[in-house]
Amino acid sequence: NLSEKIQNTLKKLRGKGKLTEKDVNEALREVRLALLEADVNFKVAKEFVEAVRERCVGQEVMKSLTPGQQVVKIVDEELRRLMGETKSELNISQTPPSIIMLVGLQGSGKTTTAGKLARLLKAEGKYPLLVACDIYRPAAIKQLQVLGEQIGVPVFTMGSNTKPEDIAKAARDHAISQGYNLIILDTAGRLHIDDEMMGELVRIKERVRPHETLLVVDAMTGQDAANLAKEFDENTGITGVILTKFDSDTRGGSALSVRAVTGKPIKYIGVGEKLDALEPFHPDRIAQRILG
Amino acid sequence: LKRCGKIDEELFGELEEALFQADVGVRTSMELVEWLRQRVKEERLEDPEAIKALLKERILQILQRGEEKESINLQAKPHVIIVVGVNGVGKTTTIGKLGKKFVDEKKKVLFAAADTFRAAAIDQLEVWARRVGADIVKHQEGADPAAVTFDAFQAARARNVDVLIIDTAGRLHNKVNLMKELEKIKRVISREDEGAPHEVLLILDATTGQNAIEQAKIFYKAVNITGIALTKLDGTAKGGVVIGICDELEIPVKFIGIGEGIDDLRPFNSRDYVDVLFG
Ligand SMILES: Nc1nc2c(ncn2[C@@H]2O[C@H](COP(=O)(O)OP(=O)(O)OP(=O)(O)O)[C@@H](O)[C@H]2O)c(=O)[nH]1
Ligand SMILES: Nc1nc2c(ncn2[C@@H]2O[C@H](COP(=O)(O)OP(=O)(O)OP(=O)(O)O)[C@@H](O)[C@H]2O)c(=O)[nH]1
Ligand SMILES: [Mg+2]
Ligand SMILES: [Mg+2]
Repeated sequence: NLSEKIQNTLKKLRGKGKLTEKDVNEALREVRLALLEADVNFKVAKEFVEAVRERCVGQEVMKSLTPGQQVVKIVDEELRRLMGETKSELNISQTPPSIIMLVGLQGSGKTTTAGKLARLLKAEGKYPLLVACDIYRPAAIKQLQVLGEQIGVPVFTMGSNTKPEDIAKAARDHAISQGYNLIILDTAGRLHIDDEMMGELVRIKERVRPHETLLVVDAMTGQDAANLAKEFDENTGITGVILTKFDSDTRGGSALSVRAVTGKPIKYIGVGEKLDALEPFHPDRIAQRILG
Repeated sequence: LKRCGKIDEELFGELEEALFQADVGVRTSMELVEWLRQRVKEERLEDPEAIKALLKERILQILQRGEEKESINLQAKPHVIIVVGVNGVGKTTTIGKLGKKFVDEKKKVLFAAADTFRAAAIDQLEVWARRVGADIVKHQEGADPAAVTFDAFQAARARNVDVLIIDTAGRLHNKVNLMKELEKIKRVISREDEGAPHEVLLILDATTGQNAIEQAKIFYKAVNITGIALTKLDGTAKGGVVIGICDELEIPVKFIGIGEGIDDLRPFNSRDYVDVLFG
């Protein structure tokens, strides 16, 4: 694992006497490669290593009797600093209904996550309404309805011939008149480079002003995680991230990439296909997973 | 200035960076660049364009490795294709697109709705069946996928179907019981026809990182993958993981998905792919 690699690299070099900057660079190269192997985005890994390097050329490391351990400690601290604290509270509005919008690439797990969130919030005493804003994917509305039925949460739909922004607005009116205090909008998967579809998200946002816009990202995503997160954030403005399929054996470097380029908190992780498989995100656990 | 060795090192660095950013992975990228370094030294290459072209040729070689095993043998009737992969990669959509391709070739196509787990999975495949003009065999949600598979095969025989495509539920390769279920589905088919399945197609999402290699290895071990379809290449991801997969397992990439529409499937062209990789 990375901790061991760093320690071994610097242990070998210490035999030569005083530690030089070149020696530190050698260890940092190990860090960069380990991050890349864990699917952290190339540019993100580079910037992270630069931040670590700045701290490594100080007294802390250069004068230490165990520079390897010092470097590991710094990498660990910088990872934790980057990932932030556990911040899984959703921004619930004072004036209901609170509106949560889920966005992301095709197949990332939005519809399933919508179901999971509805179930969680219902258990917390809220009255959620699921809203079917994916009018494109075959049987998308039916999928949300089946999930809603499983957890006893109603699904608002206007079929697939009404624009998603109009469905969202009608859902909000319906929620107000029927006493739902929370709305979860499930949107269609889309590419961050599809201007028309990205424009649709902006229109939905303008119609109903969601309190939370959560980017749903597949934890197994590689280099592209940084690109897509940046685009969604710049285009739509996200307030948080949910990483799905964390029950896979992926290293999860996408978590670092998404956090680094958007600065937004990762609020939950999906850890299974069933609707109870949603957990608050623990930043220190991802640091563990990436460091190996 | 072009004879200076330092120019080469900078070039190697740039090429390696391009590979990293395309999800080629650390190990495969470094192996490729090391191979290139050797060849450049041996052949005393100096022109950056020639060096880059050499790397492209090497990657092409790797991608074409599995292709010799290729033989579109639609002799068996029904020709059975099982479509597998982790959750959300595009299995069901790819089956729809494949169905269209075969229907256009005047083949009789039957879909088997063997994803009996996920909400509205059967409904989703039914829409595709209608769209392309394929038949469909389905049970109710929660039924045994092996039973659906068995029924579909019998129906394919009875109805004189040319191509039977089996849609399976998304499953993570690290879930042992789900992989066992997949092995059972395959066994059902091979019990009915020992030459079948004629194709076990692994669907990989181009946005997936190094985990794709693990997916390919485990699925290959479980059900002997004969081909890969790389989807969502219409996005910004390059799907570079296939290079390491081809290198290690020699499984050919047969198709690419370039969109959500019925016609958004192309046969894999390794030369085009390599050009885009460095594009
Ligand atoms: N193992 C696992 N599977 C998940 C998780 N979240 C979602 N899935 C599965 O991923 C697949 C895709 O989920 P969907 O909810 O349909 O994804 P989506 O983002 O709504 O897809 P589109 O609407 O087509 O963009 C399904 O098979 C889900 O069961 C998770 O946390 N773990
Ligand atoms: N842009 C793009 N989207 C695609 C492509 N292939 C599939 N999709 C989309 O990806 C999403 C998931 O597709 P599915 O066919 O449901 O994936 P799946 O593997 O069957 O999912 P599960 O059965 O839930 O595991 C859908 O929104 C599809 O439209 C592609 O080549 N390009
Ligand atoms: Mg969906
Ligand atoms: Mg499917």
